[in-house]
Amino acid sequence: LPTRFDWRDKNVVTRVRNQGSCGGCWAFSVVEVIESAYAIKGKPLQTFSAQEVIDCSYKDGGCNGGSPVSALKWLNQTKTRLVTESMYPFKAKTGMCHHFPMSTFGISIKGYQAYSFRHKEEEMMHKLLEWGPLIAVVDAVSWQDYLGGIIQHHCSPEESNHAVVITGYDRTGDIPYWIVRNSWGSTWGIDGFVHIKMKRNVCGIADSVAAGFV
Amino acid sequence: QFIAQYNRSRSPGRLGSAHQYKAFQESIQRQHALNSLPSDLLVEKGSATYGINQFSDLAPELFRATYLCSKPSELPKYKPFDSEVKRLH
Repeated sequence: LPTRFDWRDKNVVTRVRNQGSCGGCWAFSVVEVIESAYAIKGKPLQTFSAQEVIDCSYKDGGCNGGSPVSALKWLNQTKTRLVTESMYPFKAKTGMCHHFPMSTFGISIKGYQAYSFRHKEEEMMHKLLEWGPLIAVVDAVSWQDYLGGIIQHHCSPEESNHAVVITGYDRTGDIPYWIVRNSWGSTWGIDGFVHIKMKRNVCGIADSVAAGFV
Repeated sequence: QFIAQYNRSRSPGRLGSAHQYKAFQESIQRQHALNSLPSDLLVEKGSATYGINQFSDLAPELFRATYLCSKPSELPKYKPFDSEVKRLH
């Protein structure tokens, strides 16, 4: 494994988004890993519709919350095609599910994987390289006040409540850390990202991990 | 500065409501606590810093209700062998 790896360096990560006052982090995380998986396959990097997942993943609660694994299961079972963000823009509120004609461009997933990597963050690094950016559900209560640096304390592995995307890791310094993309806009944290210490399941980063394949 | 930087222009010169102002004051206290690690915890170089950002006028309960809306799933523990078998199938 390289000492540092970040999918952003391969130009397969779209811009940081802002979920606004909609509790749709779970949908953003799913759409963002699918965008990257599509780009890793050599296709053009483009933004797909988080609003479509918010409106249509019927077992989740739209802007009131949901589960990335539930959304991946729905995408895989129904083979729903994700359309582009421009076709189905983000409205920051739950709406009616729109359906598009088959002629409209969209992508469906071929499958997904979801595991707990607790005590196995080394394996998780391998999977980051093999599968692409990974969804993680973490405890982000203390992130309300986060400005920068590596989170090592002040969060719990037992109370996960927020879905994010791991795009890379860095082991070149004294403290190895995961590079984690959030959906609270680019003015939050480190240009929209947060760094979390590796190896001790800080914030529950390794407990609920998933990836989608196209 | 906060009102200008984060475009909270509801009431120029003041935070929009008493609730927001109270939440802002509590945020500053909370951030101070987060930045002050107990001496028994190793303060390592590069540790996170906490301070005023776009969420500083939100009460913690409102922040949680609005932004922390995902649930973890009960997932199987990753076992390299299982994954290999699935891939071979």
